Amino acid sequence: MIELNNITMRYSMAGTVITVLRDLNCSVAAQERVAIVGPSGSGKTTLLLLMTGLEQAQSGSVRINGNALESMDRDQRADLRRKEIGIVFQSFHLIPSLSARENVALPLDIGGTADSSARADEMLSRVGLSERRAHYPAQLSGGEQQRVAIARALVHRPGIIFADEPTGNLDEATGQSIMELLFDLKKESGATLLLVTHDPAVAMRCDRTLRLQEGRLHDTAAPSSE
Amino acid sequence: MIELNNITMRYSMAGTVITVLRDLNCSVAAQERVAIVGPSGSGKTTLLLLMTGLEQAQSGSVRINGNALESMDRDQRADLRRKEIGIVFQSFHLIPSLSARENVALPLDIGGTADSSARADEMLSRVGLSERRAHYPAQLSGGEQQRVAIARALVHRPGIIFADEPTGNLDEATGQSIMELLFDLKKESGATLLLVTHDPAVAMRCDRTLRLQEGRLHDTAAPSSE
Ligand SMILES: Nc1ncnc2c1ncn2[C@@H]1O[C@H](COP(=O)(O)OP(=O)(O)OP(=O)(O)O)[C@@H](O)[C@H]1O
Ligand SMILES: Nc1ncnc2c1ncn2[C@@H]1O[C@H](COP(=O)(O)OP(=O)(O)OP(=O)(O)O)[C@@H](O)[C@H]1O
Ligand SMILES: [Mg+2]
Ligand SMILES: [Mg+2]
Repeated sequence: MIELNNITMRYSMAGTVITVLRDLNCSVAAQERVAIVGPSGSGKTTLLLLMTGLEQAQSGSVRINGNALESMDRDQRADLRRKEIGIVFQSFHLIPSLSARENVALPLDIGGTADSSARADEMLSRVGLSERRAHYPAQLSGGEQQRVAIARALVHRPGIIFADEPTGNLDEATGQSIMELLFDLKKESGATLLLVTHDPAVAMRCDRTLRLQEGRLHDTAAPSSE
Repeated sequence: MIELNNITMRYSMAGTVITVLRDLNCSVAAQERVAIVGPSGSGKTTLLLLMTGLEQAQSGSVRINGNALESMDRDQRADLRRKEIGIVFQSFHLIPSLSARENVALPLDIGGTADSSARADEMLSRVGLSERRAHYPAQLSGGEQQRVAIARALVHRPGIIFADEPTGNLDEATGQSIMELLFDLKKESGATLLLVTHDPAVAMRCDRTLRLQEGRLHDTAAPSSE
């Protein structure tokens, strides 16, 4: 389902090269729930961007459902994302000029689905935001924006769900109900779940936890093992 | 130090009025460490914006160090903030066109301090970001942006530190070192600390925890008491 082979990723800035991922390998099976943990700045978001084709590594290969991303052009990668992937970004990336409802309906509108508003309403209700449908992102709390981003990532029932710190702005109770939703949807649609998280409670509910350290992934026995 | 009396805050949108805070009262003594907890969407950020004069309530009064904010104009409130307050925003609000170092130096530059770069470097080192000084916000991880926002809020040694979910994007270890820094600085400069947080570990380290529920603040015995 998701395969990374010998991935090396560097960022170049004026006079400096930062090697974030070094010869990294990773394999996620269909329907697996994997948590990715590691210190701030270790490269978790970078890893997610590579897995979803939004960044490209200097060397190595990424396969999503058998498709090698490095041999696809920008439009083909965008197509793959639209059909098969849902992404919750660490900084949400909501569209400021669209309401919560319009933001959530967007993946369905782009795909030409007829009942996009009804399905957006249903997903917003599942994240507890029925009463905030008409609000624009600037009229929502931090955790409400996060939940709109989550609803948008799930509304088109993607086969792979990537979430970058999906409970970072949520109190414990709301965070737990969001995890319930993610795991329920995974059961309903057989999705694969890849969750970057700082929350041990989230990692503990996954099948496997990978720790990112010094640019490489290590299996861990338990999320809080040090 | 911080006094709120009979604060009622509403947001008006097309055809709807949302009452977020109802007749709310709150008093924080000098050098106290107070945590504010409550569900996503309950009004914590709104409360912080009112306490810092960045929003104005429909009724009630806010006093900071004896100054009634509602009888000050915009410039006077901006002056008060610059001299006496440090704010860590939930969405950071870093300036995209300035490097990490320039962002952190900004409160000192505005205040006309001579050694602003040296002091910015010192604070960046205390949040573990010496090697990221030249990066622009877009070249930083989520937790690194959060730490730059924290450094910027502390660099001018304000008498009151407001922080809106300062550990939301940080792993446990980095989050703990940031809390150490906040509490050390509070000891060094006698600052008052007001922390909005979803993290029980943060609340437990404070002198008092207030829970925001149905628009009002309630004292709690312990952060996780339900
Ligand atoms: N465009 C860029 N140019 C240079 N360096 C970058 C760029 N983007 C990210 N970095 C650096 O790469 C490293 C990894 O960033 P990444 O966002 O993947 O970390 P992360 O593990 O998601 O951290 P966090 O938990 O704080 O979100 C960081 O140290 C960051 O400063
Ligand atoms: N400009 C606005 N117009 C209308 N409603 C708003 C506006 N800003 C915030 N709200 C609403 O006011 C309520 C309180 O928002 P606030 O940002 O204070 O919550 P919060 O407690 O900080 O939540 P979180 O923990 O998710 O950050 C939310 O339900 C939000 O939708
Ligand atoms: Mg990240
Ligand atoms: Mg908030």
